[in-house]
Amino acid sequence: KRSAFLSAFNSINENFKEIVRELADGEGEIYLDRDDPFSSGLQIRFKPFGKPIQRLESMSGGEKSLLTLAFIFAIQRFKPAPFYAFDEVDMFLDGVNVGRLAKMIRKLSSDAQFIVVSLRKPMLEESDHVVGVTRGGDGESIVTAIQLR
Amino acid sequence: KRSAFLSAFNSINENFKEIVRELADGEGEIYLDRDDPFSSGLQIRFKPFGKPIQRLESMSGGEKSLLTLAFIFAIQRFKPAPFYAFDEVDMFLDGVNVGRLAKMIRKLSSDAQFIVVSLRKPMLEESDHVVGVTRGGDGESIVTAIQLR
Amino acid sequence: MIKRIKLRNFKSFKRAEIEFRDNFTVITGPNGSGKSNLIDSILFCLGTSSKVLRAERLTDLIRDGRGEAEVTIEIDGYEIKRRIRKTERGYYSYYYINDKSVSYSDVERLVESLGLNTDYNIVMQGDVTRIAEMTPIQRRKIIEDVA
Amino acid sequence: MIKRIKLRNFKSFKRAEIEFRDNFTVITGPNGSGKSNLIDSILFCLGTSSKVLRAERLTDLIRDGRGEAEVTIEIDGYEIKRRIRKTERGYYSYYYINDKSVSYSDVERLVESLGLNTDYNIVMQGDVTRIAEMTPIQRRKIIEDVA
Ligand SMILES: Nc1ncnc2c1ncn2[C@@H]1O[C@H](COP(=O)(O)OP(=O)(O)OP(=O)(O)O)[C@@H](O)[C@H]1O
Ligand SMILES: Nc1ncnc2c1ncn2[C@@H]1O[C@H](COP(=O)(O)OP(=O)(O)OP(=O)(O)O)[C@@H](O)[C@H]1O
Ligand SMILES: [Mg+2]
Ligand SMILES: [Mg+2]
Repeated sequence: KRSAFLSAFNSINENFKEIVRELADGEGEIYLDRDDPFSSGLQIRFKPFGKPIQRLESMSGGEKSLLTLAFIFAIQRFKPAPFYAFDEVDMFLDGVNVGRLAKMIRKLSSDAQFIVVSLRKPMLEESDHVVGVTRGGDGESIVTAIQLR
Repeated sequence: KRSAFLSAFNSINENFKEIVRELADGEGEIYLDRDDPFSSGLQIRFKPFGKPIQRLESMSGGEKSLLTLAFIFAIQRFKPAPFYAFDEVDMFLDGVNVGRLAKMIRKLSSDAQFIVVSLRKPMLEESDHVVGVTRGGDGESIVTAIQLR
Repeated sequence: MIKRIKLRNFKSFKRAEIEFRDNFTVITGPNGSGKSNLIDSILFCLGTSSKVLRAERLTDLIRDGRGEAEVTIEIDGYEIKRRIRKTERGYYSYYYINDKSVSYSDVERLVESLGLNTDYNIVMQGDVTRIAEMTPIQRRKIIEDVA
Repeated sequence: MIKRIKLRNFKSFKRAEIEFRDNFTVITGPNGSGKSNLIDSILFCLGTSSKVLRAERLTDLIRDGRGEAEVTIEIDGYEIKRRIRKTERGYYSYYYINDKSVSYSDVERLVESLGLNTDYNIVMQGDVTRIAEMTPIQRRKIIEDVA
């Protein structure tokens, strides 16, 4: 049990370092704050390129979103799930970071299915297929397919 | 005390009805769920044009944002504060609703000062003045003025 | 992979069918149009509680004025269906796998075997900073789940 | 109306001065650039607790590696200044109104007289649906405050 946890932790940490470099333009890592894994807490350290190391609680909304997503993607590489559903995970991101996230999802979509609700243009443009939802005459939701290309 | 509360409540409710019609494209009102104001709860009722009346907890992120802002603006008309500071209050809104909110703030800005943090284009375009913030060489925040016009 | 979702009288949907042909699908549309309701329909079908689905009672998920709601998901060769029907005192919940009536724990076992841990592969609206804001102990527990 | 905000070693700001000439100002910039820190500086100056300012201790508001932070706000003809200095055991907090040293309750009285109820006229990031999601009793209390 202990060795299974540590081998999972180490490989997720390797993934996390790689993904943070690409997604959040900085150096990230996860570490355990005690020797015994089963009584420890999992901490996240993040140092954006050109800036000092940051405390997690003083980070901005956009920075926290990117770290959360990097953590999810790091787990995905270790143990892929059959699909991922994200509901407006780009809401705090500026245009540049939405573009970066969209490209990352495009890359990861060769191994897993991503269903992403978004209002942001860079995300729509990067997807394979856009599904539109609107309200019809008596208020019911109607699904239409939007072709961007 | 009771009559001061009720006259405040009634005039805020009148404002709320007007603002919801313009901002959220529907009929809204606030009401008290008991006769005694000081033991009652304030409820919000909202019926979008062309849709049935909605329960507050089943509403979408965008719909709840608009109702919250309408309530704040309804109070502002009754008792103006010297300034308002909003940090990305448009994050759940689609492009059309960001535009509507921006026009409403422009109108209200003849009576009060609004300082609005936003990443959305319709909001930047409607403002009098845009202040840009970036990070400099050693990571410190730098303020620049951006002229859109 | 999810191939298709079919909804009948689920929240704001009367009847709808969404086919997923590719691996990267974006759902878009105006505020209040039903995008999050679609994500809710996936959680509903896989057996989640009403709290997460922005509803006080499970029957609030049934389209206003109707008596029952149904969601069907085709995933990795299986067809999982869940139906709820209003009754005088509450509701009945029915589960089906490939049209055969099953219990909730059958669905739970199937979902587990497909590797569907909805704790981190479904992120609800407004939840994106949740993992950064949870306690370090809770974060460590996620690693324990996947190890 | 706020005419000017001056910051010195507050969070990510070394030295900055923002002038507000018009009534509708938008602050924009990339993620992590310091936009929310600017809004935090207004709350800090008017005397808010550290919890709201995304800091565990008030000294976390002082720019990394410095010994003190200061924010000055010019509003409706007054100049309100707050400075905090790190000490061995914690920190000292100093308040000034028009360069005269005052106590926290003096600032509180001035803020009250200017009609600044930060409960509803300052909406922090991620908080926009707060009023819709608070309990009906909490919502009624807002009306009581302004009546
Ligand atoms: N049982 C129900 N019957 C009818 N309509 C319902 C029911 N439950 C929820 N709704 C409606 O669904 C709508 C909300 O849909 P949803 O949350 O999916 O919107 P959305 O597209 O995600 O919007 P946003 O972009 O603002 O997040 C509300 O208008 C609500 O009234
Ligand atoms: N005491 C401090 N010293 C130095 N930097 C700090 C301090 N406190 C916070 N910061 C930095 O401020 C940054 C966050 O700034 P802020 O929250 O204002 O960003 P933002 O522009 O609002 O971004 P977003 O668009 O993502 O919300 C973080 O990178 C954090 O490290
Ligand atoms: Mg939604
Ligand atoms: Mg911010």
